Amino acid sequence: MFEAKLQQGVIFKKIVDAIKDLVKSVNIDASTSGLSMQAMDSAHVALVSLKLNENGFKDYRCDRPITLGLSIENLSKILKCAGNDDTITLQTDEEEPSSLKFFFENQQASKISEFSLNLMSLDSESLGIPDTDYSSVIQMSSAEFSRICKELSSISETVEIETSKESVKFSVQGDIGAGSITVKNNQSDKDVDRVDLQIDQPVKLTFALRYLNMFNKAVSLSSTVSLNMSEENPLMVEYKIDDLGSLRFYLAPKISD
Amino acid sequence: MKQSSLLSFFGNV
Repeated sequence: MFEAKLQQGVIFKKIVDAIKDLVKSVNIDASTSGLSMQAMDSAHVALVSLKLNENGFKDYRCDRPITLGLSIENLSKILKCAGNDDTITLQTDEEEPSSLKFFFENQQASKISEFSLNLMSLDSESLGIPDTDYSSVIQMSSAEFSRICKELSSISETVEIETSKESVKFSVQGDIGAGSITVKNNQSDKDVDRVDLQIDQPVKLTFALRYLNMFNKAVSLSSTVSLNMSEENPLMVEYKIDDLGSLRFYLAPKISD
Repeated sequence: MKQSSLLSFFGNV
């Protein structure tokens, strides 16, 4: 028996919206400790990693580990039928399920919707991601990071991110010209202004803005985002989801020819 | 510059 009930079903809707442009199908692994998922885009440039802890769910039961192979597009179609204030319950009784049941219930418990999504058997393509002590960690407003990436992507396809003890600089060079946006360390009480820089070693890395813009679809999951970088390593962009877990994106850097 | 692949950083499990 597997059953997971999310009080705020809208969070699940937002997660699926945030990854649906990046990955087409995913294996969700359910275990006693919660749900996890890892999937790469078809070009193997970006990876999404989701972890939801069992104690973040209103009800959670998983008697034995199961893998749920899902088409994100089809999952998205079913989740469109859930209201933003609904609870969402995932359920299956089978040991090797061929479908996953969904229950959506509104706050007044006056409307209950029930759907079943056919599952797929997917080759798992799990990568071992080493635990990394990142040499530059930036925590800032997710909306502000999203705005910067969006603005710069009209000038260039790539952005160079350079950290120093005091600031992080986003630079672009394109056919029409060049520019940069520098964000300084700022210990404001307001989330929207706050910028936390933990710089052990400065880094300078270049990334494709197209992917960063896709990651930023997760902006509504968290008011802050953390950018974790080490020289010659993939960027890790993390959105923490309150008590539930985290949504992480990894992006391979652009390297010199 | 060229785009690198995640496969060159992370190993298969």
